[in-house]
Amino acid sequence: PTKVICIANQKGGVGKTTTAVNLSAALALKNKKVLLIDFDPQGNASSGVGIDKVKENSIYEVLIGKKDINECIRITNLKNLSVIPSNENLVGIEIELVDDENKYFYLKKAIKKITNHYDYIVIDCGPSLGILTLNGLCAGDSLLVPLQCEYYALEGLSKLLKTYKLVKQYYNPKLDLEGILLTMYDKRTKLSFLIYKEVRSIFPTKLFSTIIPRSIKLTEAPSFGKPIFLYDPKGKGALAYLNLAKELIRRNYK
Amino acid sequence: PTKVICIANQKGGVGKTTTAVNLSAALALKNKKVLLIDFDPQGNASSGVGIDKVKENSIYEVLIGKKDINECIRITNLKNLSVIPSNENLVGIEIELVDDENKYFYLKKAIKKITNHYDYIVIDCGPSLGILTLNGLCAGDSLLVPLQCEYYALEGLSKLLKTYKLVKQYYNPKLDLEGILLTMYDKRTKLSFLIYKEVRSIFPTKLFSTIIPRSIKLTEAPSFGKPIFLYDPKGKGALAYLNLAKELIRRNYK
Ligand SMILES: Nc1ncnc2c1ncn2[C@@H]1O[C@H](COP(=O)(O)OP(=O)(O)OP(=O)(O)O)[C@@H](O)[C@H]1O
Ligand SMILES: Nc1ncnc2c1ncn2[C@@H]1O[C@H](COP(=O)(O)OP(=O)(O)OP(=O)(O)O)[C@@H](O)[C@H]1O
Ligand SMILES: [Mg+2]
Ligand SMILES: [Mg+2]
Repeated sequence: PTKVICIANQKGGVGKTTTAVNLSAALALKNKKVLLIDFDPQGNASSGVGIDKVKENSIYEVLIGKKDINECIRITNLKNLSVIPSNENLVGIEIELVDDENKYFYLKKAIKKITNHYDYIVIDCGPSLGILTLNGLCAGDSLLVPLQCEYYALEGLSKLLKTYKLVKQYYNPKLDLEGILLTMYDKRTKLSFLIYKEVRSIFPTKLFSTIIPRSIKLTEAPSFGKPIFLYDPKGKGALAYLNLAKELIRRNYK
Repeated sequence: PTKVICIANQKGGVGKTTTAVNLSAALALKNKKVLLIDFDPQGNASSGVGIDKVKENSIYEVLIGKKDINECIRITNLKNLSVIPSNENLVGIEIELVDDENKYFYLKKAIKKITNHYDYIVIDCGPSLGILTLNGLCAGDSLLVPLQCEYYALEGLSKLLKTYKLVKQYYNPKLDLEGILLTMYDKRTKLSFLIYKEVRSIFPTKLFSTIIPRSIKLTEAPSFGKPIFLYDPKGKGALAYLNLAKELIRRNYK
């Protein structure tokens, strides 16, 4: 069966898109069939895999029933990795659905048709806990939380986990916490280590043992529209995301 | 008269809060009376100046008319710098005001009473272009755009400037573009230089000549609740924000 992983954190710039793109790519390299859904109106995950902004066949048109989901799935520069791009219209969902009682289940409904075609579906959410992210949490089997090793990022963790518990209790009982992933870990500063210690003490079983180091190559790869494996395959960023994919696959086959 | 500067960019993690806190502090050091308004429900700007999460006297209670604005102004660890903290309730504004025809002018109305008490009012917005940020743009005399020197951040700039033009045209004709501030500039990567060149060619007159370098001390200072000037006053982060304040004061006295 397909595993749907929602990548979310309302704090901005913590590495959600970088994780969505490179974890999806790493799983594809491990011969898993992967679909990446860009669920952020900014469209960063789409350009991170080399897909330019689309006008019509995006996840927005799928949600509102204007296009069939299969018309919006694009292949990427990596075998086994497909993507459904987003576009700016997606931001309108937050207003358009505000009075709809099924507002949190549009994405879940949209992907029902295709779930058994993939091993993994990865959903990249924007920096918010609004209707879009809640759709991601209601469609997901699990939540993966990228956590930047910096102070402001730590502040928002408890609110995110409260929202996770509410969604699990009232909307999506099967939603698990896949784990907390430390990102942009910088060995030059004690702060990264202090944050690692703090999170490990609060969530001993939920912290991924893989830690993503700060790496300039990870910031450069998106400007070429490539996952890290096509830009700097032997570097520390690629190695870390490969280890993350292995850890994820291992955890799911327990 | 007071100058109200709105700091906004829907891309997450580009340095909005770091700029709001440290620019406000630098202006305060230059003997300007400054009020920092934390307009992000995450509350990072509040903790960046050492104010813990407040339950009642936040900008939210001011907006809904439950508290008088003077009851919510707090002094900080820096002379001449006061702050109005935010709290989690602020996120509710996006839903509560959705049908209100004056929804974009609540902040403007709230700060009218106090504008002549300060030289500068600085508004820190969250990573969105929703009702909260639009309130910030409608209350502001100018928009300051922090732009991280990385690829994904560049993608969102045109959308932000489109929103700025719409607000100026339909809601707040006095809104100027204060400028684009390059943040987290890393001389080790060519990408930073390429982004600098690109932005300079498109907005030659709007790019601040001050550039904020990537600096570990800037990430560490918030964990002590201090602006950079109380944590690492001689470092490159403090110097850059001091130069920014000087450039801003110079520009405003032309
Ligand atoms: N491990 C890393 N090392 C260095 N830079 C990184 C790393 N991970 C991400 N980045 C860079 O940091 C910036 C923020 O990352 P990214 O855009 O993935 O975060 P995000 O959480 O998706 O942001 P948003 O909240 O806007 O959606 C990007 O420019 C990205 O290239
Ligand atoms: N010049 C800099 N050098 C190094 N780190 C920085 C710099 N500016 C900001 N940071 C760090 O980068 C992270 C993101 O910055 P910040 O939180 O100010 O961005 P933001 O735009 O306010 O984020 P959000 O979109 O969540 O509101 C923070 O951990 C901050 O400490
Ligand atoms: Mg993102
Ligand atoms: Mg912020």
